Order: sequence, then C-alpha cells, then structure tokens
Amino acid sequence: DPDDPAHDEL
Amino acid sequence: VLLLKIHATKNCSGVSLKTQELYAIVFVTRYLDLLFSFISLYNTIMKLIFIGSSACIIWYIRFHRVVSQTYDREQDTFRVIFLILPCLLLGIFINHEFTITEILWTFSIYLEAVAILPQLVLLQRTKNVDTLTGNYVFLLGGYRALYLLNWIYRFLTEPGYRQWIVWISGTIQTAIYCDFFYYYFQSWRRNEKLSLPS
Repeated sequence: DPDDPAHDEL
Repeated sequence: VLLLKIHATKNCSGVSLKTQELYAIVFVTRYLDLLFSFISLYNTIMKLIFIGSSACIIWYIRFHRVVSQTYDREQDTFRVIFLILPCLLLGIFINHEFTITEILWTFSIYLEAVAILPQLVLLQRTKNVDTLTGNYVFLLGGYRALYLLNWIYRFLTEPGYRQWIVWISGTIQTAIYCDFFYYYFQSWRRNEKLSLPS
C-alpha cells in the first residue's frame, strides 16, 4: 500500500 | 560533533539542554520500531547512536561535575511544552494509522521539525557563539537539508514512494535553519566569529 509508507528513514 | 566538543572542552556554554531533551524525546518515540522491525544494520546502528549520543549529552549537561557548571541555565528558558503539546495533538489528529506507535512516530516527525528552536534562541542570546557549537547547528541543519535531495531522488526512482507528513515537516524544519545558514556563511566568509543579531 503506497499510502502506508515504510518507516525506513532515520 | 557536539558530544566530542563537550567531552573535549568540558564546556557546554551556548548549548541548549532543552533542544537536546527534545531530540531525546524525538529519537525514543520514533525508534520504538527497534523492538519490532529491522530495516538494515546501518539503520539500526544509527538509531542507537542517535539515542545514545543525545542521552550522553544530556547526562554531561545535567550531571557532569565540571560541564554542568558551564550550562547557561538562565538563558536556556524556552517553554518546550508549547512545542510538545501542539505536536502531540497534531500527531493524534494527522497520522497514517491510529495506533500508539504510529501516533508516537508521527509526533516525533512533527517535534523534530521544531526541536532546534530553543537552541537557535539560545544562540541568539549568546554574544560570541563557540565555533564548534555553530558548526554543530550547521551540520544538524545541513544533514536535514540533504534529506530534501534524497526525497526527490527516491520520488523519481521508486514507484509509489511518497510521504507527505515527512516531506512537509522536513521542509519546515529546513526552512527554520535558513536564517542561521545565512549568518553562518557570512561569518565564515568574513572570517569572523558567529553571532546572530538579536
């Protein structure tokens, strides 16, 4: 789901 | 940079404890996912460094026998509750998913955008800003500014990559530094000590 961004940034 | 400066000079004048405590809140509430998700070794190590270094800095300013004497207690008076509370409310109402971890993560994104404000106010009150402290604020702002490039790159190369909450907050965060960047470069060009106009 593109509206559910993976929190892969710091 | 800041931890090394404090450790080496045993001096924290011009450093805002309020900003460091806000960052500690930001890192702890954002990196709760250390407990239940793994992204990469780099990601995990950096999260631990961010939490650990801000905890160390807070310890130095609050409890170190020598360093704590140099803290500008009377100048560092920003009322952080006026930042924390609105960010918490914003996190509760504008988020991707109404769960505790997601609300705390979103809160940390909002809080990070404004966490530098007590430090900037303190710098403005400090007549001669320590070079290392100036460099620390510059590097912190520069680091976030580079994210803007990273987001553009990822938007262009990763299909479906977008994250409006992070983008808007990060843009505001970088904008808050603009004034500081201007005076930082001016003092650099003129080879003078940094001082912000009041």
